[in-house]
Amino acid sequence: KLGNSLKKSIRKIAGSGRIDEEAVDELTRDIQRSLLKSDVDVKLVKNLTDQIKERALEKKPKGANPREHVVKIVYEELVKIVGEGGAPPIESQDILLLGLQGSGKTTTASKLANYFKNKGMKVGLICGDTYRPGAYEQLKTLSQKVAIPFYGEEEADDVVSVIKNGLETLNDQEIRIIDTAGRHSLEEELIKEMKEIEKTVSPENKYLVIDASIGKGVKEQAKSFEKAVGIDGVIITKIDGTAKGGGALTAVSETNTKIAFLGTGEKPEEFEEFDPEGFISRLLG
Amino acid sequence: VILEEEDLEKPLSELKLGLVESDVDYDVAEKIIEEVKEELVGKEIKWRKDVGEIVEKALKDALLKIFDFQFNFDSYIQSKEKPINILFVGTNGVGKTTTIAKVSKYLMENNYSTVLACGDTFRAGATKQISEHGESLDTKVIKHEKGGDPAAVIYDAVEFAEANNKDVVLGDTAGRMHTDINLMDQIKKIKRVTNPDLVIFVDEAVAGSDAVERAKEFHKAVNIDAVVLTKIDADVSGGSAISITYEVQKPIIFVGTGQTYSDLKKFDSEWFVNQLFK
Ligand SMILES: Nc1nc2c(ncn2[C@@H]2O[C@H](COP(=O)(O)OP(=O)(O)OP(=O)(O)O)[C@@H](O)[C@H]2O)c(=O)[nH]1
Ligand SMILES: Nc1nc2c(ncn2[C@@H]2O[C@H](COP(=O)(O)OP(=O)(O)OP(=O)(O)O)[C@@H](O)[C@H]2O)c(=O)[nH]1
Ligand SMILES: [Mg+2]
Ligand SMILES: [Mg+2]
Repeated sequence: KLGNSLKKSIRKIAGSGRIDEEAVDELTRDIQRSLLKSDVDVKLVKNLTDQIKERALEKKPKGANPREHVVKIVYEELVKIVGEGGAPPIESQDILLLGLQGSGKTTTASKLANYFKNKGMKVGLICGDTYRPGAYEQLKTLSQKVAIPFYGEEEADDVVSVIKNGLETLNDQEIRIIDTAGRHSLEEELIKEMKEIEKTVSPENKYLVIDASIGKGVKEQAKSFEKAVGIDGVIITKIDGTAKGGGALTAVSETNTKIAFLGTGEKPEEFEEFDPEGFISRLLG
Repeated sequence: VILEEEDLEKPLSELKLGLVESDVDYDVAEKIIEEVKEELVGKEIKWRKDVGEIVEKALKDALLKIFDFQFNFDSYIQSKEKPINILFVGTNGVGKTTTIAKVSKYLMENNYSTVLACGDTFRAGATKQISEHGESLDTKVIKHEKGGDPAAVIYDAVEFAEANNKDVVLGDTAGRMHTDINLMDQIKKIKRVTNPDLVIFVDEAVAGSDAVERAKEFHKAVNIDAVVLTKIDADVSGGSAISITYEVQKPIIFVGTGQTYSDLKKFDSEWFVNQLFK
């Protein structure tokens, strides 16, 4: 489960037959570097490796192989932060997709709709982005691709009224997914708009859509989205690149939620329910 | 007083952590700090208590040196034979299309005429997006059928520019992951066929250490000439500017400071490095 760079330092621990402080020090340094390179927040990395070191040097369970003991600890401590998968229940709900510019919301909206459709639900997509040139066309085309009913108003600029009309028009759908324009914490007008949208829709689930390559700025973003409207889950996109998604750990700890899905490409089927194992071993490089 | 390694350990490791916390890639931060250390070890200073200040100044100078290039975009555009063909590349969602619209506006304000080439023949709404920009800017957009050959669109745009005395062709391409072999082959082919005068790599300031990886891969594939770093208006420290520049050793010519046409500024490395030390 651990990447190649950590396997070497793990072997050093196993080789000594017992767990010595120097080997554990070297291992935690290697873990720190891997996690920092994966964009995990510095404080989180420090707390995590302190925990790992403390537990690794405790008396290990009788008969346990030292190497497996330490690997198990590293894994458990990461799962504590990452959490288990948080896929939504398969039932009637309105879902709002929020996030930074270009994070993958519109693409994810159509993937999520397709996901529910494959589970037998009736789903509708609403274009709640009245800013971006071509946003209407983009979501409309994606909706057609997965044969999902779509509502949008191409020339409109009152996003709240578009969304109201969409909810009304698609009221025979069990699940309605609303795509919104990209925004970040310093864009006051857009944050204000997001609050108005949230009040209008009162969605069961608000997902923060985050690019796997996001850096340290994720902390501020997650905090401000959480503070503005409250987040119910995180969706990580573009994990098919080389980015490890370390920013996701910060996002879930700032919003106190779980990772619901992973986007693994541009096609509708490139979408998976979050599973901690693969994610963590990737994180450890 | 001669500076020894032990005198430098603590201030250097604190600065390294500072760089990493500002989103500079871990390995790049390590290399830069290592170079600063080599520069300072054995150096003679007046008072040992000044070590912290001296180390910080040395790091500032090292960072400024990373951004020291001779390339001037404005003089390049002015002196280069027209039409100039500029290709924009990068991963998904970083801001290529929006940047092209902004660069077009910038050039038009400097009395150059532009042609936008919709080389993204893949993504839903791509043609519509760039066409709307072309309409708002009142500049020509060349587009083909969806699924068409991106190289052919850009080629047509250059032909159009030559026939109509247009100054600059701005070629958009679809976002692509540097890990996708087929798409990286495609971008290599697009470059080979359309023979751009400049290849501009677009990346976002909100990205963490992955910015280095993708800059490296795109540079290997198509030999980048310059970089545009977008979204610096978001709450970011912009360490990726350092990582990318250190890695590909090419200038950042513009930064994106928002979503409208006027949100394009020249990259000011002095201002940027000073920001980092605040
Ligand atoms: N490789 C890859 N590309 C993705 C993934 N998700 C989205 N994309 C691409 O990322 C780019 C941006 O996606 P969009 O859906 O337009 O992003 P957005 O958040 O709606 O952007 P704004 O509305 O401008 O804020 C597009 O090129 C998508 O095809 C993914 O999981 N993997
Ligand atoms: N805040 C901010 N947003 C930006 C900036 N540059 C681009 N954007 C936004 O980022 C999003 C993506 O921009 P695009 O121009 O579609 O990005 P792209 O690289 O062409 O995307 P693909 O073609 O899908 O790969 C849009 O919502 C833009 O408005 C910037 O400098 N600041
Ligand atoms: Mg969108
Ligand atoms: Mg584009």
